[in-house]
Amino acid sequence: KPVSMNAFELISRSKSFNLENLFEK
Amino acid sequence: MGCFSSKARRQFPGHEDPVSLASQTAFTVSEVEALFELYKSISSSVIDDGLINKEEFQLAIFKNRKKENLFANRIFDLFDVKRKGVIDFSDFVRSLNVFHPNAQLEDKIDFSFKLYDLDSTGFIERQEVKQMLIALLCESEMKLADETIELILDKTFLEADVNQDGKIDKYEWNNFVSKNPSLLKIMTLPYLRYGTSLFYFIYRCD
Repeated sequence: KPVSMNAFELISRSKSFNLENLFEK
Repeated sequence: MGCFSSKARRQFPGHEDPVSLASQTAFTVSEVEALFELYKSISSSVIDDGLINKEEFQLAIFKNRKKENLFANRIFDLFDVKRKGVIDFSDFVRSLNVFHPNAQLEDKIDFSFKLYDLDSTGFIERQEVKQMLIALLCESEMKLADETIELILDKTFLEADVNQDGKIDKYEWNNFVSKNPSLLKIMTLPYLRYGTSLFYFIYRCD
């Protein structure tokens, strides 16, 4: 549930923060 | 070092000797060479000028160059160490170094602080966190009422902003991530661990 998390937990789950895509062709 | 001839240096501005880069980072020389292969592929995806521009960076992350994204923009700006509007090879290696499993925890904390400090004032302000939350909601097509967002921000700043001045300083951030280590998970890329798929990019030097 979003409200039970702090804002940074929510943000850090964003797919856009995932740099792993850089390594995938 | 046939792979890194003077010709390669001319074609790739900001190119630094892999031995030198390896000595300053957690990467081995072979890993720096592998990163060079990855770098070459990203930097030639839109304009083949040996540098990574924002469009190429977005394309590498989202496979879609048109998608404007707050997070990708911020990460690009932090990778653009020399503030030239492009990422050269040494910027690329030094920035990815922070995401190495063996990189210093301090560097990871520092980078994550800068990531959230959107306007680089030295503080993470409530407005910046709200901006990122809204961007996240747009991206995930999740809908939350403004009051709910404010509640999340209240809770977050109650925990993180110890002196309650409405902004999170570096010291408060250090304490906050120590209590919430999962926040640093995004700061480590398993791909950079020795012996993983990073090595698919290794250039075969004849």
